[in-house]
Amino acid sequence: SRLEETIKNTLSQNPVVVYSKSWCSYCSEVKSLFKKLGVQPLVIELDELGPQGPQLQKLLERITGQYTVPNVFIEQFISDPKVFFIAGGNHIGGCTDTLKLYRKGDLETLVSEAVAK
Amino acid sequence: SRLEETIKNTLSQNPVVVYSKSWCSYCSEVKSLFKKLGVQPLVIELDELGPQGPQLQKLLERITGQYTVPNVFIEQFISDPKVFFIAGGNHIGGCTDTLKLYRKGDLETLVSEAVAK
Ligand SMILES: N[C@@H](CCC(=O)N[C@@H](CS)C(=O)NCC(=O)O)C(=O)O
Ligand SMILES: N[C@@H](CCC(=O)N[C@@H](CS)C(=O)NCC(=O)O)C(=O)O
Ligand code: FES
Repeated sequence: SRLEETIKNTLSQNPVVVYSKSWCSYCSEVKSLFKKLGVQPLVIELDELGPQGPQLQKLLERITGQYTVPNVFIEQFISDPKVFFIAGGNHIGGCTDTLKLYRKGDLETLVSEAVAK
Repeated sequence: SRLEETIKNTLSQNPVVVYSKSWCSYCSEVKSLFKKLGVQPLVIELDELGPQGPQLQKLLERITGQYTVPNVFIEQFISDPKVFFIAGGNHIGGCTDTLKLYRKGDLETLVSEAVAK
């Protein structure tokens, strides 16, 4: 579908993507975390897209199994170019998952690899 | 106004009150914190009240200076009965304020005093 193509393009053209809602503190935490790591993610505020917002949110749930925001993606190397777009492969998770990776030191690694690519 | 009276009654009849939104993780954190302290706050989900929700939220901002959720109140002793209802006197704050008090050990004290009253 057209919306699926939009997501594919967004994820393939941006090393770090956060689907967010502008009023949400969990989303703010994730955004400032990336800012702290010196990376500017592409942020998509689902509450600022009119009717397309809920459509995107449901489609993201279909692709990743996650309905909630923040919904975080980081581009990761996949050796087989035929499987470049697997949202599951890029999907980091929500606020808690992102913070977990950060505390383990893994988030910084993933981000620098994605940005370098 | 009628809505102001509603808030006054709510705050005077319940030792712990949380104005919340059902989908919000900051609100969930505050709710489970009180549950951990063994107290069941009165929770008012502003997103489940139809048009009254936004009205309440604006009125709470007028009374406390705080527009955001969670908006936490704990009944506190005020020696002069003439000033029993001063929302500023009962107003704890949001998620961050509540967590700060919890880590200092003050939240538990405030809650047990309010519940005992
Ligand atoms: N544990 C998840 C919680 C995610 C969550 O519950 N997000 C809320 C907002 S804080 C949500 O998306 N609620 C439904 C909605 O806003 O549509 C995380 O760490 O990201
Ligand atoms: N630092 C505040 C943040 C409060 C906040 O930004 N709350 C958000 C939801 S997480 C909010 O109320 N946004 C406006 C709204 O939902 O109407 C706290 O700790 O409670
Ligand atoms: S809406 Fe409050 S933390 Fe997300």
